[in-house]
Amino acid sequence: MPVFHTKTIESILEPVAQQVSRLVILHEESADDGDLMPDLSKPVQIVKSAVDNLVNVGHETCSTSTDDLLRNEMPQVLVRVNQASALLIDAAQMLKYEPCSIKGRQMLIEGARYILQGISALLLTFDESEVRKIGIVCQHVLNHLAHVEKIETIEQLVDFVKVSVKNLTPILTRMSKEVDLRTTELTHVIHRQLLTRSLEQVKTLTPLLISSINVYVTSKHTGDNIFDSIHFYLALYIIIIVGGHCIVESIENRDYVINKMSDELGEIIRILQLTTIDDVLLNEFD
Amino acid sequence: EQILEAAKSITNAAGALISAATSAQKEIA
Repeated sequence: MPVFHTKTIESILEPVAQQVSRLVILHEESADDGDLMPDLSKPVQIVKSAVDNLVNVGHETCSTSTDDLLRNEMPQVLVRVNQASALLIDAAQMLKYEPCSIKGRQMLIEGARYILQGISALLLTFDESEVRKIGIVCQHVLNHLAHVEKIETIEQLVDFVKVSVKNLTPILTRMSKEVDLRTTELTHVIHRQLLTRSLEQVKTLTPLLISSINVYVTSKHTGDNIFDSIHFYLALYIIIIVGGHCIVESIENRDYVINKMSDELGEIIRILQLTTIDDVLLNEFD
Repeated sequence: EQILEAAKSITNAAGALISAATSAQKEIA
């Protein structure tokens, strides 16, 4: 099971995570040997400059973002990264004057660990925000589906087709593109498979959605016209015996497509938010 | 994204720092 849930996070954290582990092992092996540590002032300064840059970029991201959660969480994470950087500076300072200092080495390890944890928290915060953006696009599609159930007349259907071509199609294309892209980013095979399956379902159901509304509206329209043109009781007889079945079937068909699409979109939103394989397995089990 | 690049710079820099610290210890070991 992969440790990191996206390839980007994995590529950024995995190498340094391994190096931190190696540093810990070496420290444990040579804890009592009194090894001399080289002057780490320069590499520590480079870390500090990189952290300063991240703090600037992070605050800039917060100021331009409309995501309240990101704006709230990001500054706290930046403080953690800054504190880790300060700890590394202190460690380097201590080791410069006392190259054998065990405490200096412990501070170095702690600083490296905190950097790793801080960057991990930062990447997760940022990633969750990116996921929320995709979720919003999915929610737009869901909102459009809610309108579909209200279509009763040919005029409303014509309006919907006009609006759907104008609004729904681009949103669906965008959603499909973003979910596809996200799928390639995920490290968990099960997450990828579930997302792909649900997205394919939505793509398959989209053309059926328009046709199912079309059939429903046409059936209903035919029924209404009969009421207008012939005797009420005769019309009722035709509707019940001949047309009633068609209308009920068309409603069921329309509702099935809408519900299925809504379920799949809900599933996409749910899977997008998962970060560990356990979540999926647990939910599948439930 | 700028933030990912900035995060990568830090892990690269931290990697170089740890490398400097561990290579010295390895030599001694």
